[in-house]
Amino acid sequence: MLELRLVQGSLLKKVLEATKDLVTDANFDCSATGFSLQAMDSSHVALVALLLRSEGFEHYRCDRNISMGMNLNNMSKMLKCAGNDDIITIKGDDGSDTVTFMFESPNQDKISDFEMKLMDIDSEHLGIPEAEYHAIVKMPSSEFQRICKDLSSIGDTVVISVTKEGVKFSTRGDIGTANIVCRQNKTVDKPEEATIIEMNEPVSLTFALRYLNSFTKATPLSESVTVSLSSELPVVVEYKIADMGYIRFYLAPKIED
Amino acid sequence: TCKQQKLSAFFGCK
Repeated sequence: MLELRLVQGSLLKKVLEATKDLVTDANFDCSATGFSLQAMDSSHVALVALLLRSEGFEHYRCDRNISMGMNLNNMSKMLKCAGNDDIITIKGDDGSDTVTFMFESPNQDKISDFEMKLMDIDSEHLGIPEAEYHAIVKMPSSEFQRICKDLSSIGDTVVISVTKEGVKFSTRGDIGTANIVCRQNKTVDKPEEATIIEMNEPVSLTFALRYLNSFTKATPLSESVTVSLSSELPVVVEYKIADMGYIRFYLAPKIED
Repeated sequence: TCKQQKLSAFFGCK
């Protein structure tokens, strides 16, 4: 028996919008820790890891660990039927091949339930080791989104370099080149507007902008984003989900052929 | 030219 009641149902709607274009099918894992997901895109270049901790739910009942295979496009279709202010409850029974999403309007005058078919997904779970990163950049998520979008109109890849000067995003394409440098800036009104660069060692890595642009669909989940870089490691782009957990995207770098 | 690496080059199976 599984019953998870999320008062801020819009979070789940936003999570689906952030993941459904990257991953088609995924197993949602439910345990005492929380509701989680780990899935790779079809080309095994990018990975999404989601955690919504059990404490973040108003009611969290998960009698035993359960994995539910869902088609994210279909799940998104169902969650789009929930209002932004609705409370969402996820219900499942042991051995059942369906999951139920229940939506309650804030004043309880409308209650809907949508039953979705589950699927068997043979997913590869990767072990992601804890790593020391050479540089960690925290910046406003809207700024990161803007940079990725702007650069993708010029080139297909971005070189992200962190030095003591700041973080530089560079691209080149048929029409020319572009460089955007963001310097550390802590003198802002709100902490989420700050750009904070922690650098242990300078680092420079190349990534496909197509994937980074896809990651920025998580922007509505958090006002700031953390980009962790280490040479010879996939970049981690993390959006914290207030009081609940995170959505992290991993992307393998491109190397000189 | 740049070659796209795969995640399996970095992360092992659990």
